[in-house]
Amino acid sequence: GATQGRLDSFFTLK
Amino acid sequence: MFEARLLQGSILKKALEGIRELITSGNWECSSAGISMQGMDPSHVALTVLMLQNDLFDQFRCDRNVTLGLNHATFSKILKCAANDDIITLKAEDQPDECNLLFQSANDDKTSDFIIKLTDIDQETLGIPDTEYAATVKVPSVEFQRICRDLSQFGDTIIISVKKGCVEFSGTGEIGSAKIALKESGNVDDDEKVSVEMDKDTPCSLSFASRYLNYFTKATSLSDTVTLQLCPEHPLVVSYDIGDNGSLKYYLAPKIEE
Repeated sequence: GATQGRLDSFFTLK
Repeated sequence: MFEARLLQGSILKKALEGIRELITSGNWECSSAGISMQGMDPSHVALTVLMLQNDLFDQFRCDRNVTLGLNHATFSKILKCAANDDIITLKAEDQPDECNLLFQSANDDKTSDFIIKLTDIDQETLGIPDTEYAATVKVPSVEFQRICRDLSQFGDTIIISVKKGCVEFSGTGEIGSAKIALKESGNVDDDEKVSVEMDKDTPCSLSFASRYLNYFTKATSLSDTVTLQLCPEHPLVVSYDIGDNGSLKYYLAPKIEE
């Protein structure tokens, strides 16, 4: 099975 | 003050359809460049980014940057009071606590005036890094909507695979499995056609939650085509262009194989 990844590591705070 | 008049008011109605189920409320940032809004779903799996450039509006005035904190359920209820061919004007003072929405019928025999109260939303703006995508695929938006709906019957995961000249969508579940392949068409200028561009011709395959892909397809009526951008271990980008002066983009974190 696969687990759902999260976006947090991809984007930076402006 | 801020005032923006949109001849094609239906654009705002359609954009909100693609937003409201993913983000309950958001800061609509108004500047001289236009209106932008971004927000993540509560589980931080999907980021939604709307951009409406000033050129999309036939009249646009924004003296100082204004933030409209809007509850999307309320905003949607009000926009449903506008007919598809209504002209929609948004108005707000500097540092507003409410926003005025004016709907004018196409033949100017009916005007409707609404006021929506704004809410303070504590939300950080995210910077989206430039990414070199391994694959960029354009497909008719209605076709993508249909494929996502059809494959959702098989399971909660849709695998998107791009090979040279072909994009394949597949799903597997208890009842069976499905695989739908779209081949690149000859004439890519036509909105009915499929185009597949790859960097270095390396096949790319990623798994995504079908639930989110189906949310994104609520924006189908915004554009005849949808663009999918894939890169290994990166979020999928699903983009609906709003004419030449706007877009509704979604970023979706992939599922990770254990």
